[in-house]
Amino acid sequence: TLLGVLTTDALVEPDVWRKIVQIAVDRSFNQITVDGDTSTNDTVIALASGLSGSTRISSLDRHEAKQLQACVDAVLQGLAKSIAWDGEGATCLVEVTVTGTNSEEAAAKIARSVASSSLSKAAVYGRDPNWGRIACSVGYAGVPFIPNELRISLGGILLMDGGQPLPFDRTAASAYLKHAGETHGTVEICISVGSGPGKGQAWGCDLSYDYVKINAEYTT
Amino acid sequence: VCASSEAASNYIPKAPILLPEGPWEQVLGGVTAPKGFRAAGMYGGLRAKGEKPDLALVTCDVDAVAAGSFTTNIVAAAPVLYCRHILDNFSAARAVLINAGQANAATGDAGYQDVIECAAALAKLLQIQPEAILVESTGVIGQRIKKEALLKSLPKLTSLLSSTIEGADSAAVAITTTDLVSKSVAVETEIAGARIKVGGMAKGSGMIHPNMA
Repeated sequence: TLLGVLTTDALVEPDVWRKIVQIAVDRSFNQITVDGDTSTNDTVIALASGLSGSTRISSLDRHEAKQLQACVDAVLQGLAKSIAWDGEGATCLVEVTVTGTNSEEAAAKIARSVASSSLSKAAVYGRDPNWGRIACSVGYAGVPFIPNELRISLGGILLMDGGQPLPFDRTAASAYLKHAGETHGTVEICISVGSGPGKGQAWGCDLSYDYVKINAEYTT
Repeated sequence: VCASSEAASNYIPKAPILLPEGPWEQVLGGVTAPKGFRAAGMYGGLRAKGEKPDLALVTCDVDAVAAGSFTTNIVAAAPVLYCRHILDNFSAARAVLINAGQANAATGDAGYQDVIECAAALAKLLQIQPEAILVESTGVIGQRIKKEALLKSLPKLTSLLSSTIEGADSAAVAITTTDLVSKSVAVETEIAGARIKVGGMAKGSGMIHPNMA
């Protein structure tokens, strides 16, 4: 279950605040996954005291609203990433960045599809630079794209470009994954599916034996 | 019962917070960093095992503009139904009460009544309207809140409320379940010449695939 409480002393109108919070939730908590199970209890409550003495923010179109939006996005993304980092049994955080779609939503959808893939997650735990599983989870995300424009890199190592698998240093790519696992660091997967302006991110973690152990012992 | 908020905040380590870069700076304090907020966390005897803090409270000294985002799981827990109802009808809130140990999900009408009773008891202690209180629960699904333990703990919990970093940290620990680390962060920035802060805390480790609206 994900629970969150957000506070601010910015002065903001209720309808604007509710929109800012939902947009930020969509860009953060709704973009993480550990095990694919949506809880009965996921809740984020956000309170704005208005005590900072700032100008009242009464429209989403105002520059001040965009500034507040960016701050709320940052705080929730920071927290969201720490949840994925702390996923049950996880040895590393997996950050998936997708570019080249026609919209932010489409990119976010692909990114989450990759972060959610049990096979990709297991491959990361196995320190296997398995571009095939990543490509597969891009393909079933539900966002149309031209396969020949697919590009995949892992920690800066290009694995696929123009829809074609590339020769790459498998030992180095595996070492990258191993190092991330040993240091509880971050594995970065970058994907491009075209030349559109859309960009989105999602965060997950690897899938280890411990995940099963923890949840086999945690009874309902 | 933890003797102090400092003891509660040290129960588990803090998570590394991977904050994106931008025109803000990270500051200490979590949910208590912005002006007007206090927080506390304590062990209230709700957890099945161990004595890690399991009750948290965040309050605002004034009516705060309130927003919420909730699971879209149709089998939503009682506190989710309660909060959605409150936020459908009111735009301000003063407190968020959170328990770990029991999710109070799939508990039917009795579970919903538990939420109402907990909110009413806290409202009386804080001398505010029950509608100004929002509730979050996490833990084992299918179990109602250990209500007697919770109600008995409320006077102590309210007495621990603090605007300090320790207050925020203890609350961040008290909301955790299988989490190995607590998650708390705050940033400060300037908007139209005024310094504003945004703080937050979260918990989550398993059953994580949010789809909130």
